[in-house]
Amino acid sequence: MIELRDITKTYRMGKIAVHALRGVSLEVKAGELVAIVGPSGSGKSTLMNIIGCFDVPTSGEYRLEGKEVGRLTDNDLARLRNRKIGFVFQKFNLLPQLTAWENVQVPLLYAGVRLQERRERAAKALRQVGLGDRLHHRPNEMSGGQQQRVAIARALVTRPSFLLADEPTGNLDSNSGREIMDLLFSLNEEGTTLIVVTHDGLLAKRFPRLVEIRDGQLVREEVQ
Amino acid sequence: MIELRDITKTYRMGKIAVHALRGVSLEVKAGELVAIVGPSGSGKSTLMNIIGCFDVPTSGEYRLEGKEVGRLTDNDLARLRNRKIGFVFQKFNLLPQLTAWENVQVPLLYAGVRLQERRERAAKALRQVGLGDRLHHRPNEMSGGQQQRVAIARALVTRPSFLLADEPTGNLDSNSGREIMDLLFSLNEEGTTLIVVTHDGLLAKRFPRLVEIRDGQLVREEVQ
Ligand SMILES: Nc1ncnc2c1ncn2[C@@H]1O[C@H](COP(=O)(O)OP(=O)(O)OP(=O)(O)O)[C@@H](O)[C@H]1O
Ligand SMILES: Nc1ncnc2c1ncn2[C@@H]1O[C@H](COP(=O)(O)OP(=O)(O)OP(=O)(O)O)[C@@H](O)[C@H]1O
Ligand SMILES: [Mg+2]
Ligand SMILES: [Mg+2]
Repeated sequence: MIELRDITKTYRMGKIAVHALRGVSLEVKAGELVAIVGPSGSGKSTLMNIIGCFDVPTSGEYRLEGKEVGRLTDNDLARLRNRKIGFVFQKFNLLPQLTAWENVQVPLLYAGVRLQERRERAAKALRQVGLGDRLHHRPNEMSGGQQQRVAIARALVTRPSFLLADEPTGNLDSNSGREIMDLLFSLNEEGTTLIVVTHDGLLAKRFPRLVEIRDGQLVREEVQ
Repeated sequence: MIELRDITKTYRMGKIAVHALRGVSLEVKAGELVAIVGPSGSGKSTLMNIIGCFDVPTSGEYRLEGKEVGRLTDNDLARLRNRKIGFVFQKFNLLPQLTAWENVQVPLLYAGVRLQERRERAAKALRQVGLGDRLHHRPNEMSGGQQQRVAIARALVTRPSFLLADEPTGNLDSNSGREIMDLLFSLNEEGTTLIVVTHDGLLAKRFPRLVEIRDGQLVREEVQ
């Protein structure tokens, strides 16, 4: 269960203040499917980074499974992020010096999974996203879409209870995009909570619940 | 005029050889509008990097305005690239330590344009892409879509005769994407040759000429 109440986020750059989020309240129940849409620069990634515990709000409350995230210690936060949350960043954030296989093993390494099992689970996740033949490629030896799929495999491999994806199909052709989303929807059927930011109108229609952000505010909620 | 004949590109990784392009021939006349489509990993970016003189083919011939690109000196190549070609990379490639304004001035600096004019033209290009209020932001102080629009402004600012854009709307919502493409089409009406890689089916329909790449080969050409 994700509960956000009056979340604000202000970036300060010298004298300039950018109000990326201006009081967002949102609840997402376990196992739900939610799409977040909105114009470029409206605050979607800022909101996702807060939900994923990669950034802290300027004010407001955030509870994840009943726990107030703002009061957790750094260690607790890191464990929570690593065990519960899978995150696909908009800019992928792959480690450039590691191969696809190694990149996908990183979250399992933090979770203390043994080498043999790490390698098997990482290879399986890469096959699931259609990259069984790119295990030994580093990020600069893959196309944009392939790098995005490595980032998706890395988010899935720890079997998280919450999967947050920030434009997971932005670099994919429509067929590859559909295959990836079919995979994410099948994980949701098994119980994973799925929150996806997308600019793709056709994809947004596949979600039973749609939330629109504009200028840092939640302006529309739709049940489809 | 762009003339590619039997272009191949092979990446070697130790014993593995990846045949990204397997003999592509393509002619694009001055002032044309061409869309390149195809699945993730099919060779689109590889082809664009060769057309934009950012990479060299393994074999085959490439003539740009009648000159054989393979025979040009490094200096000639750099001048050609800087004066004739505007390029929007799939991964943006903005300089992280520079502001949006400074990033857009960089190509003008190489072209020897004076400071005053550089600053005015760069600010105008950023306003044209809707970022008049983000001149002093660095890449990590902007959203994904805003960074993409800075990359587009940088490609336009030298008023190139060829504009190559690798998924210029991949990180944009449909409205921002349409506005950007209206801007690029208006440049084409003034004579700029425009080649765009896109996964967006609706956008591809706006192009009179469509080229499809699969598995490193040109498999379809369509006049719409
Ligand atoms: N430096 C490299 N070393 C090895 N293989 C590479 C390298 N760069 C690209 N490749 C491979 O070449 C093929 C073509 O890549 P390219 O980036 O041109 O694809 P693309 O059509 O642009 O895909 P996308 O739509 O995902 O961006 C891919 O299969 C990729 O794995
Ligand atoms: N570190 C920062 N410093 C200052 N402003 C920032 C920073 N990061 C983001 N912003 C601003 O906050 C606003 C929200 O950014 P965010 O990345 O959340 O947008 P978004 O909805 O994800 O957009 P896109 O669809 O383009 O990815 C933008 O206007 C952006 O310029
Ligand atoms: Mg974003
Ligand atoms: Mg590409």
